[in-house]
Amino acid sequence: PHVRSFHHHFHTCRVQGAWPLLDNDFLFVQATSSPVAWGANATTTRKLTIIFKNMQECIDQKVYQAEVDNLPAAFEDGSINGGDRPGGSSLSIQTADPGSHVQIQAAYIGTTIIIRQTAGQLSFSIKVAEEVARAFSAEQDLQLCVGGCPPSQRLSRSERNRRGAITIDTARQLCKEGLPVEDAYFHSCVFDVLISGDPNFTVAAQTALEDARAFLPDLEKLHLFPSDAGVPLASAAFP
Amino acid sequence: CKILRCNAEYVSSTLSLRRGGSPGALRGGGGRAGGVGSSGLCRALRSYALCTRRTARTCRGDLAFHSAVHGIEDLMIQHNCSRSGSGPARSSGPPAPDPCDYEGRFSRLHGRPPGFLHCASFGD
Repeated sequence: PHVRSFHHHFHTCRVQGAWPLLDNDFLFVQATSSPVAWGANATTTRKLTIIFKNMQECIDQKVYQAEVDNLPAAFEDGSINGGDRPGGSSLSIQTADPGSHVQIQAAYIGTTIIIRQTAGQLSFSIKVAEEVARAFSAEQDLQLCVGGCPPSQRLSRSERNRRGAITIDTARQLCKEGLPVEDAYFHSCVFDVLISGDPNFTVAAQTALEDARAFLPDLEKLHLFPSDAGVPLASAAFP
Repeated sequence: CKILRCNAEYVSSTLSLRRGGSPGALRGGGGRAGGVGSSGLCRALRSYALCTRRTARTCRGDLAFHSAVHGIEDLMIQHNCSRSGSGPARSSGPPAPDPCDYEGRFSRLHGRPPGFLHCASFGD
């Protein structure tokens, strides 16, 4: 998957298996990814697990799990809020498009999470209070949202240089329709469409940009360009 | 019977509300809550009462449980706590900040809204 971190790293990562996106005193988020095709370096997220840790007067501990083709609009115990405590309603879950979209509002920690399914993969997007995102100890130092992907997990330029069934010009045209600015999201889109051969992958990058527009406090940082470390130079990588 | 767990949760939730008062835990007998803000105490007592109700079935006949239930009753009367979600009948002053509304609490505490961060993972 492509990972945009809190500090505007933008990496295209392998991260096969289960990797922590977030691991702090309030939240634990884990993404499980697998290769898009046998032997491929590119992987895609098939499962997301989110643990909302219990908070004295607000919520009981709640677990949310989504997998491709199973995006429930409820927590694992079937509830849709934080439980019976006085502040239980400060955690809620709803959907605007059953099976494709889930939004979790965690007002007790100033956090909003959106999970989407497009083209057979899961996307994760979060807006979290800065103080909450920083509430972790030295042992919780592997968080893709904090430091981006470890160098060993980033796809190198040559590894990204794999041709799919669609030509680069076709991929660029498909992506350009929904992503007129040729930024990191555009390059991710071209990369995804090339690698998967599936035009539906354009939606993943488009909705990720929409979420960034909604969640970023400073829209100056909305568009990241290939000069930033680790951005998939899909168009440049495929001369 | 999980009454000891209820007691522990009550003590930990009122520790942050205390101002140097002695721990007024309801361990096995009607305790006294030392130096605790009333609205915060009312909320902690409601949580405590809820906890005892949830473990009531398995604590029948347990002295610690019955003492705790009576102790909670006494403290709620003593501090004029309401049974529903609001704190004691307040004569004046701004409403207590909702501990489960992060943004409201942060703004009240710092005089400015909190900062936010964004992260995303998508595609392949």
